[in-house]
Amino acid sequence: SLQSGPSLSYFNDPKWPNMWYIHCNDENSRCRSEMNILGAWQRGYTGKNVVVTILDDGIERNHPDLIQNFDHLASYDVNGNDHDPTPRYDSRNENIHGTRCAGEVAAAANNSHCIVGVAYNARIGGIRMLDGDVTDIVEAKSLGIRPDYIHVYSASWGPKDDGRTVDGPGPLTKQAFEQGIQKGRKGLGSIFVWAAGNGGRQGDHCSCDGYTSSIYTISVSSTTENGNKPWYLEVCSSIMATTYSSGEFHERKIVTTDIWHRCTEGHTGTSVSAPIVAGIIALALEANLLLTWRDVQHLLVKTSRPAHLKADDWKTNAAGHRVSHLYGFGLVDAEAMVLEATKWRTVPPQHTCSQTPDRQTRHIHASQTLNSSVTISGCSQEPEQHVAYLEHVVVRVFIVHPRRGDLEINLISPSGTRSQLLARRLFDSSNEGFRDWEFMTVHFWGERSEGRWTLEITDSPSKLRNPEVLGSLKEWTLILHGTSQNPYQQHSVQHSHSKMLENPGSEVLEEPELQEEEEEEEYNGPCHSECGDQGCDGPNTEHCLNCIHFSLGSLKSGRTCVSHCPRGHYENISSRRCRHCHKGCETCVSPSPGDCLSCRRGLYLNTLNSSCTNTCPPGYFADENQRQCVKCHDTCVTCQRHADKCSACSKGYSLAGMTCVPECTNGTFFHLEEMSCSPCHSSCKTCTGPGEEECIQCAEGFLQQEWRCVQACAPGYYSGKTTGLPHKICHRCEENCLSCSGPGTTCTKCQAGYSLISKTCIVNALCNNADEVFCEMVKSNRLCERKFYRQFCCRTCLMNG
Amino acid sequence: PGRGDVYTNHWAVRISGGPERADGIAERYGYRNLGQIGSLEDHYHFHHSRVVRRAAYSVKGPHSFIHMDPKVHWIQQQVVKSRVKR
Repeated sequence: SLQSGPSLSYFNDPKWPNMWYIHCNDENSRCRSEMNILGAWQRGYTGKNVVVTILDDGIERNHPDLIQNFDHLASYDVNGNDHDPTPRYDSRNENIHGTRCAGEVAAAANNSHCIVGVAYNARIGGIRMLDGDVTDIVEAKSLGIRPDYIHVYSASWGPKDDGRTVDGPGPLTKQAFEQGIQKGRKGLGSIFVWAAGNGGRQGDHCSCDGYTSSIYTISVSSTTENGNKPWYLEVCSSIMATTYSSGEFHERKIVTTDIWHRCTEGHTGTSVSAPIVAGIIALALEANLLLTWRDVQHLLVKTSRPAHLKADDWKTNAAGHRVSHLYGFGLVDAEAMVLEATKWRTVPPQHTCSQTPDRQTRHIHASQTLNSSVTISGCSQEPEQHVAYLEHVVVRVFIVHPRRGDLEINLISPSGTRSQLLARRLFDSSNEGFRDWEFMTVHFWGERSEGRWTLEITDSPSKLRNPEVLGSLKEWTLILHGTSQNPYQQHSVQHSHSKMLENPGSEVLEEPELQEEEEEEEYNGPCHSECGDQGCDGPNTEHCLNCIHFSLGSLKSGRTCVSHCPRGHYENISSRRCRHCHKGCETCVSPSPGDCLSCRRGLYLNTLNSSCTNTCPPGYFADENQRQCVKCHDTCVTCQRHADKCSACSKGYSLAGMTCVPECTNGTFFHLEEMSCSPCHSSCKTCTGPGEEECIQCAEGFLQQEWRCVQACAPGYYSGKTTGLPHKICHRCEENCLSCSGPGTTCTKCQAGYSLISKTCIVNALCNNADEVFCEMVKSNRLCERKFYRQFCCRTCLMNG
Repeated sequence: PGRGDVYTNHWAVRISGGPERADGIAERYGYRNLGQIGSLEDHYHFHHSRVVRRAAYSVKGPHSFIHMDPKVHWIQQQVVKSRVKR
């Protein structure tokens, strides 16, 4: 039942043909319309009456593509304390970010300017709060502006993504989040959309960002056009969904509005993705404005899907949701969101159940794994806290550790789903540990809470550490959020049916009959379904006289019939027997060592020769999840733990952090934002960035002085050659020299308060006790030739001859 | 607060009894009450113009006496948070 409206196959906005992630305009190029935004539009949802605001460095409210939807009531300038969110303009264009994000959400359609926003009829505001000192007050104020008026807050910022920062909201901001979800939108809850971190190149992990890992934020990650992991993307268990963004060489980019009334194709990173999701949520809210903040998260879990996104950790949890640490539940689907939204019934109230296992301090030994388990009932005795069906799961830990980056933390649910709460971070050398830090995962969404939960902490020292200093787990608390009833039970007959299947009543009735039959000496009852045509002498699989599928075991140990052979065996079709694989193989097609399909724990499948090995060949890395040697990214020669975490690069590429980027010619450097070689400063021959302090080698005619290249050495420096460098370097003169002719005692001019004596600058002070004997001691020990003693009565002794 | 923190001349203060009482306490210690912090009830934003705008440590002075006022339930000098655009 599509609503009639303007023709959506064509808009006159000049960048519309480039919006490949929304529509297909060229039959010859690949179509990447899986986000189904066009489908949602065609059903009539374009964001009308929904208010979105961008928390950032301001938005250009009079931009021709924003002016039509700009909403001053959804805007504020926290930095300037007024109501105008216009960004501060400067020559470096530092404040382009908010305007770029705003355009993605609500750029007007069919106005012959720039692009079409995902929710092109939504109202858009901007909260200018990043252009100044950001404090807890600034963040709390920003998140609490007009909570009954603004529906969706979109933020694409956070603590440094440098792989070593662990930081999150302060006490006021935490309260602002809580107030927002409790009271915002007249009690339905504000919707906070957050960009996951961009620190993939630094091996950062978004669990170390307390904003994106908060249960109150919808954490969004990005994928490239071909479904690959962009170079900047971080992994973590709190990511809920994904959109397209740019981030891989030779792939199409995202277009949006830019300041100075322009358009840009330079917007990249997860900042692209959060506003796209904010726009899609606006479409869903138009379809059903009564959705609560948790309904929106449930909708994303239900409708996002892996599509063609490539990740080696996709898994299906016990509730049937496919989830990954890179992409959460996958690519968002706008049409599915609006369709579900129209028929959605609010999920039952959120309950919270916490449990802290015994508070005994436990040491974390280097190169070992510490396991701590707790068995819980999901607070079934407390009706107000009872959590039977999981939503967010939080683990609060107090860990003391000499090197925080060496820690990896996993949580395993009673259903056996494993979620990585923290991966190792090579750059984090902090000894601060994690003090009441909260890790969050959405990977158990929909699973049952009761049973044994296991926290697994692994310490893998990346550098030589003092073996006497051990880390320790002081305390941990498992905090389960969810519902006591099945949140979807009221939605469809299918769920009721599932519930009936779970009822064990019918099986219980059959048990006494079996018991009675087992007591008889001669067995006349039915054989197990795995038994073959020769019958059986009992009801179980080990009582079969032959098997319908495969027989497992030997005459000595006893045989049993199985439908499939267990791990470590293969199915020999001709003999209908389960035969042992070669030692080390977990699954195989023959007993040969080169016919393995997967390997036992601790070994990795070498795909080149199908054997199991404990070390992978060059160009491959040992993937712990797949237990397989996986090929490094094409640009890497060697890599660590992930295909794109390179440790050495192929010819023509060089290492930038953990990514191999194309080598640029002299005078240029690889610009990661623009994905191209950009010119160095004119004083540099080679460089790492555009600034004059980012030279690696100086251009011809320039000398290196400290961190920049200069045409002539400054006073207090002399020029000299250094082996291994093609250009000269300005070395600092001796202490207190204003100018000198070379290294050592070659001063030609001294600072005020010093005198030039024997080409050395000596303080203008006389020693009272520098008599002949004393000066003889100074002279015989050559004290004045030693830098440390140079000011030691030398002037007095030298003046006295 | 840790190493490398930058302290500002802004404070978050929790005072019950309404904005007039907050104004009175601010005035008594030389602060200016810039109003409620967002929608957080009883939480006010105080500014002190005679304290250095950015400092490497928390400067003590007559303004610090506010910490001892029994009507002030909680007070926190604001520290600059390093935030990056993504």
